[in-house]
Amino acid sequence: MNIFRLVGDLSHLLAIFVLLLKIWKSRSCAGVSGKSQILFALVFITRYLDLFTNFISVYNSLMKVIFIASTVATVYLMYIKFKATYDSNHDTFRIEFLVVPVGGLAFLVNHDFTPLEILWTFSIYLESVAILPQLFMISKTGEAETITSHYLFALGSYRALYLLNWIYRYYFEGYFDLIAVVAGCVQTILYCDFFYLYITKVMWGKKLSLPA
Amino acid sequence: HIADGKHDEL
Repeated sequence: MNIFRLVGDLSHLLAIFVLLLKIWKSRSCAGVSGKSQILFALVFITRYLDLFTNFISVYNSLMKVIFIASTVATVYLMYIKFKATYDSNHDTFRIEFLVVPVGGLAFLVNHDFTPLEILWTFSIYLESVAILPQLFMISKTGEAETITSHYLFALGSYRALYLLNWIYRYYFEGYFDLIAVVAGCVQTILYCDFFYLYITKVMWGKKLSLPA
Repeated sequence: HIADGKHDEL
């Protein structure tokens, strides 16, 4: 474990709870893409199937349980409890256009042709594009609530920190996982224009609005 | 790739 990965995991945890609290407190999921949340739930479920078979540490197992539970809870709040506030008219990204190609790629490019490893690879590839429905929804509505932009900033920062973690581990531990690094770069690049808007607008107290 | 097929990251 290194500081980049620890801060990255905490940033990821913060993002998930910022969103969960926003929906719970405001009793509304306006401006939030339910499709992205479904994809994140799929990412965690397919990635953490080794929860019971591969014990790494208490921290690792605890975080896996928290990530799965909180993301499933978010999907539950959006599609069941506060369904009336779900903005399905703007959350129209065709996620099958993400899941199918990512599933095919996971079969073709992976470290090990075993069920668990293919599912892990699918999860890594899917996570890199899972935010697209959310970014697409913001581009359609033209703006995002400030709390939603904080969520996105924490979520985007987590994988950027993981890139630093992989540089650290490469030099100090000789650890290198090409699949995770490439997917992590794609994932972080997708946030770039949001990061620009966030730093130039939200940090100065303005609302995040996309140029029409 | 991680030793003995285990992924130690979240």
